[in-house]
Amino acid sequence: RLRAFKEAYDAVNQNFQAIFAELSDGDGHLQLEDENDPFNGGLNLVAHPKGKPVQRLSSMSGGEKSLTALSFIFSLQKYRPSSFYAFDEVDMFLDGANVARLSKMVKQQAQEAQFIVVSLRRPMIEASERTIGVTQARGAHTQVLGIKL
Amino acid sequence: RLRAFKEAYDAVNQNFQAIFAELSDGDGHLQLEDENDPFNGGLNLVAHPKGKPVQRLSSMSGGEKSLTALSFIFSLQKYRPSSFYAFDEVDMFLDGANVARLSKMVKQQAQEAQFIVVSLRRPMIEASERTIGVTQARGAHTQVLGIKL
Amino acid sequence: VHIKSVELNHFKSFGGSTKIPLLPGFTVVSGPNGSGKSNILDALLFCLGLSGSKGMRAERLPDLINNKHTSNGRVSETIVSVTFDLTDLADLDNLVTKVNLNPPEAVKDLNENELVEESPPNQEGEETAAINNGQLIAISNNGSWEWKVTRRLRVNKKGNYASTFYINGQVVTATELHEQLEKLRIYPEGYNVVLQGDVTRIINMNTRERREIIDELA
Amino acid sequence: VHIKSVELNHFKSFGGSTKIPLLPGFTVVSGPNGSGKSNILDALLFCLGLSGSKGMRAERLPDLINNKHTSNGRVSETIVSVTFDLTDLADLDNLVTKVNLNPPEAVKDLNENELVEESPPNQEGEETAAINNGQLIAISNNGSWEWKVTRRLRVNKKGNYASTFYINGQVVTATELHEQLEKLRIYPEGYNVVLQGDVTRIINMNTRERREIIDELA
Ligand SMILES: Nc1ncnc2c1ncn2[C@@H]1O[C@H](COP(=O)(O)OP(=O)(O)OP(=O)(O)O)[C@@H](O)[C@H]1O
Ligand SMILES: Nc1ncnc2c1ncn2[C@@H]1O[C@H](COP(=O)(O)OP(=O)(O)OP(=O)(O)O)[C@@H](O)[C@H]1O
Ligand SMILES: [Mg+2]
Ligand SMILES: [Mg+2]
Repeated sequence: RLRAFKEAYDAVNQNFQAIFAELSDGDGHLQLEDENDPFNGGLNLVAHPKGKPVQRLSSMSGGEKSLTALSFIFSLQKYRPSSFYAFDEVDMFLDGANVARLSKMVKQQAQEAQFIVVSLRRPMIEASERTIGVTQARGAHTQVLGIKL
Repeated sequence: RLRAFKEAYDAVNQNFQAIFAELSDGDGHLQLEDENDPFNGGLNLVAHPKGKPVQRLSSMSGGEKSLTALSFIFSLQKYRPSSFYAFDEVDMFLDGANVARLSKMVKQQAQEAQFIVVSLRRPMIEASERTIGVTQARGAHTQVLGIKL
Repeated sequence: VHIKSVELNHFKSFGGSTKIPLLPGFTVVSGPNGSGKSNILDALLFCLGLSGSKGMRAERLPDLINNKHTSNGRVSETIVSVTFDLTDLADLDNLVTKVNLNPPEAVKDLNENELVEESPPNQEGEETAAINNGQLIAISNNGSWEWKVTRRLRVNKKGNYASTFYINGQVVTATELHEQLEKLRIYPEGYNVVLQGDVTRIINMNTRERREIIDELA
Repeated sequence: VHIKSVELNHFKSFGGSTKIPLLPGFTVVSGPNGSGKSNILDALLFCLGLSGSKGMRAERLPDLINNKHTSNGRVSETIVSVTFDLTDLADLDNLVTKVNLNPPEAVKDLNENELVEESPPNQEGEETAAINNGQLIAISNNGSWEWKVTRRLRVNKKGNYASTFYINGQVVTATELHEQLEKLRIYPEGYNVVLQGDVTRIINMNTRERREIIDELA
């Protein structure tokens, strides 16, 4: 059990470092509370956004936290790649520049797997290959529009 | 104690109905779990966004929930008006049309009190009287820009 | 491998029968607040059995049926189908039994009138069984190999409900479905569907819960 | 009544001395993630004593001091001042004692070198006392009546810390400050400062906690 955990942890940690550097051009890594006996403690996400000292998740800003959490989710997905991914408004805390960076990463990954991303942000809509519009007129059912295949 | 609660509750409830109707042009109201003994139960926010059946907060969409919660916050503020208000990215779950509606409401209230609103969304920035820019270059301190008085 | 279409019948805010075709690559779904975007992702989770009712923002499964469609004393149901295109699946020949059905529409669309309770809707012969010795069964359609998962939730007059999974129109158990999904690398605890609020949930989690995510993956 | 300016010295991501002038009406603060927007609101909460360290995203108060400014074996401190313009306060004459100081800069700026520990920095005469029989004391400046609140947090060599509140440069207790703030309708449990995440917190609250918000207001 410990060996299986260590193998997964080391791989996810490596993924996290690479992905966090790409999304926020800073340095980040995972940190176990108890290196010797991981099951005895928890897991911290430690990151320093570009040019800032190392900090724990709790003292970061809203946007920095969400970039760190997103990097963690993506590093889990990279360990167990799947054929499709669906994201629901994961970009809501990010400023325009960070949304653009995230959308570039999704565009690149979309060459290997299918990505369905719900978003209200313009840089994400612009980076995608196509947009499906969803609307619901008063009292009516949901209509799905604009599916040009 | 009960009388004071009832007085506050009735006033906040009235505020909530008016504000929710303005922000989302639907109907909403507060509902006590135990009408006869309010201290014995909790408080529900019940709202039906335009043209939809009445629903509890738990079955609404992300944006509908946040409009309902915002209406509740504003109705508390209206009961005890203050000289200044500060909001930190309260518009992050909203689509463009709802951000515009919220910003119109803030613009109107700003005739009576000072509003300092942190936001990344374009409709909010466009509706304001002035924008203060904040930035932090790599490794430097926070700089505050663009304060044209 | 990608999802080729999602069909929703009376699922949450969707009415009669809505078919949403999907392409490989990067697709954005956008629209006003409350219009039904998250409901599409809930439909995927429902059909593939990847989450309980709470994860689909419903107190109980029957809440997933469009509320204009439910009424007392009548049977009401919701059906969601997800069709995968397996044509580019790595190791296709080992994992998949290819079946040519003529004409392709022999896989009956599970619309509400034709579904017979619990018995396989397609009696035309064994070749459209759900699973063949553990292999996926793909049906040919215009040169691509398709695999269709369907889930139906039915509420009877007394308010009792039952839900059934189908692969290519044949009844299967949830466990059989999950064994098949693993061949496409789709796992219930995998993070391939990130719901609205999951990012905040990860941020507010305590360190032990975060570590447990990796335990599950290992 | 409105906030005329906020001055930050070594507060969180702010360096030496940053003065942010503010106008009445609707002002937006915008900028990239992590640039320091929420820190400005934290500075308001800190100075006016409206929240504990948790509410300002700090484990302990000393974490609020700019980390480039703190170092072991040295005294480090952060000072935040908020200046209000009271000119249009309703019922001004009953609530406020107006004091003309010549020249106006007689209210010493509390920069780090001149502050004497715990004793009122301004010895020029009683007229600049902090409070006059419960009334606010407003200082004239170019025709407007100003009221300035300052809070200083100091950490000594051993790592012990103490924080002091001032009104117009005179030491006051937190309770005295809150009594004065109530005259401007600024309350600690009032919802006039809505922090990042408060909307989500209200949504996820249980019904009892939500009802308790109204109890506090009553
Ligand atoms: N069983 C049901 N029958 C009818 N409508 C339903 C049902 N369940 C949920 N809904 C409605 O679906 C709507 C929510 O849709 P959804 O959560 O997909 O919105 P969304 O497009 O994701 O919005 P947002 O941008 O705010 O997140 C709600 O208004 C809700 O009332
Ligand atoms: N004591 C401190 N010394 C130096 N920097 C600090 C201190 N405390 C917090 N910070 C830094 O301040 C930054 C956060 O600023 P803040 O939360 O105001 O960002 P923001 O502009 O609100 O961003 P967002 O748009 O993501 O919410 C963090 O990067 C954090 O590291
Ligand atoms: Mg949604
Ligand atoms: Mg912030």
